[in-house]
Amino acid sequence: SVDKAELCGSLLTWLQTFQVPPPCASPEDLSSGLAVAHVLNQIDPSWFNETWLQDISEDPGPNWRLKVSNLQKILQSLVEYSQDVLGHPVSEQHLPDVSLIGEFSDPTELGKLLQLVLGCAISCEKKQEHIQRIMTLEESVQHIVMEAIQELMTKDTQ
Amino acid sequence: DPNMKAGATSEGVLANFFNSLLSKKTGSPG
Repeated sequence: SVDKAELCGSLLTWLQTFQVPPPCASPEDLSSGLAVAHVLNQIDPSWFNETWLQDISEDPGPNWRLKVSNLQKILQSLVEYSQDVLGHPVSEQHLPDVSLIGEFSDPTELGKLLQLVLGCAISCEKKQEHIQRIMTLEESVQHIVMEAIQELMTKDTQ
Repeated sequence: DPNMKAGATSEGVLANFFNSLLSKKTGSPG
């Protein structure tokens, strides 16, 4: 299967193409969930809407419990979106341990979270825009993104 | 040049994969 820590690096590169206001250059930047929430708001603003976005704590600072709370809300919405909008329930092995992301910025678990965000981007109504943007990335990054999508598809059909 | 050939093949694989995703129905990644 795809090395999730390596995947994290490539998906960080992809995430930066969204140009969201919160910084998203490192796993530490993403540990509050704020940047991921803004990316999801761009992916599908009707589901991950402004009201939903406002429920994500703007500045959890060093308080890892607040970060984990943000990440739990994001993961729950991602799971519901996959199930209810995309018709693809998230299988258990793809669920990240958000406490490890909030407390330690764990790249392996973050890679799993970003893989789910990727799954939404390439299946949502605006998927054409997102896929075409992926195709402008460096070839090595595209390869890892492709493997991550294939892994999601393979596990989905099992 | 074998390197160029490998690069072209790799590019082709990526293009095929992402183009096939583009042609799939929305909401059906698999």
